[in-house]
Amino acid sequence: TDPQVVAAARAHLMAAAA
Amino acid sequence: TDAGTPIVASLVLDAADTDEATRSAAERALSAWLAVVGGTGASHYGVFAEGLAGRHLGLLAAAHVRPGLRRLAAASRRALVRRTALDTWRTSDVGWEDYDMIMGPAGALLALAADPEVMPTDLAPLTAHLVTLCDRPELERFRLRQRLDERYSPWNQDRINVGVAHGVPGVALALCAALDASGDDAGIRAALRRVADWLVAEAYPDPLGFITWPTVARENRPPARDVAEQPTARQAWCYGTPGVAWAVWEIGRVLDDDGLQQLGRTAISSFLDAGCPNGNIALRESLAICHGDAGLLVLCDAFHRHAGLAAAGAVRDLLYARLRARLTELTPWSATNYALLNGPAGVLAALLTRPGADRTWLYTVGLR
Repeated sequence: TDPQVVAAARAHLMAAAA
Repeated sequence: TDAGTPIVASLVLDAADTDEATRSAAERALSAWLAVVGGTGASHYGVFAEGLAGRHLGLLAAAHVRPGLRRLAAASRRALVRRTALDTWRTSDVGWEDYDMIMGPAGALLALAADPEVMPTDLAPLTAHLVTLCDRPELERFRLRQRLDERYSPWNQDRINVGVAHGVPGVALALCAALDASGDDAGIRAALRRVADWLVAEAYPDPLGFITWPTVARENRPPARDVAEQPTARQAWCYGTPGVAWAVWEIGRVLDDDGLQQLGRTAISSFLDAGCPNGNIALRESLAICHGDAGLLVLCDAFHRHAGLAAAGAVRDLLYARLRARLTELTPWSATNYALLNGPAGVLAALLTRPGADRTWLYTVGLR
């Protein structure tokens, strides 16, 4: 998996979880 | 509360090489989504926002990576099947909620067709309704007669929409998915034949040199006037080529009609050759599935994967690189938007759907 895409996904999921 | 969050979460959790910090964020986002969905009622049948179809597809994605959620997905399935068996929709003087993918029965049918646990008979009430809507040669039943909110797409009033999201091609994609899920059905085939003939008649050459479709049925008006009436000459997932080209190719596949499949291929190929001109759209919109690059990416991927179109695979790779270069634009957007169709979740889902990824979520947008 593309690490930069995964990092953006992590940021998005953290925002969705907040 | 659409399926954006569970789909992105399930795609990262499904990948074997995802790091622990990302897994933890995905688990927490999934729990937050489940808490919101459990606490609010659904407002319509479709895939968009608080729709039942979007929620069911989100639950299917979540249960794929968290098997403990299978019982909840089963309850959602039973509720959706029971509700569609009891409900009725208008077959004349219709509004979006009577047929479309975004708010109506086409969305519910896509969600149930994507679910391997659904029985073919469970699809029958939805397919019967959509087949009835297609029973006139000019598809007159799809003419929008319910009053539309003047802030949104007022040019649809008393017209027949030719888009994937709100129009006849989206209904056709749902019927194609139902035919795949349920085996042969003469009624669905006849409906798709009428839709196909209508879409062939609506196709026209854009002045920029590609084959496309209008946003609403032309009805003997020249397409140039049709475009001038509307905010943009949009070519995207939602309208024109590539979205409608995909619907035409899919109808050709299920009807085993080489001519239709060739029209779909010619449309997308001519659009790619013209450099994918998609009208004037705002910067964030240019990223998303509905009007932007993420939608074009998943469509190019579908044309490459299912239609064997090499040129579409090459453009898909260019779009991947272009979206990847704009990832920093997603982070501030993610603070306020969790939508699949118009938001950053759809961009991430498109980028995470590399070879080997679970593709079930693509039913949410009429793809596979």
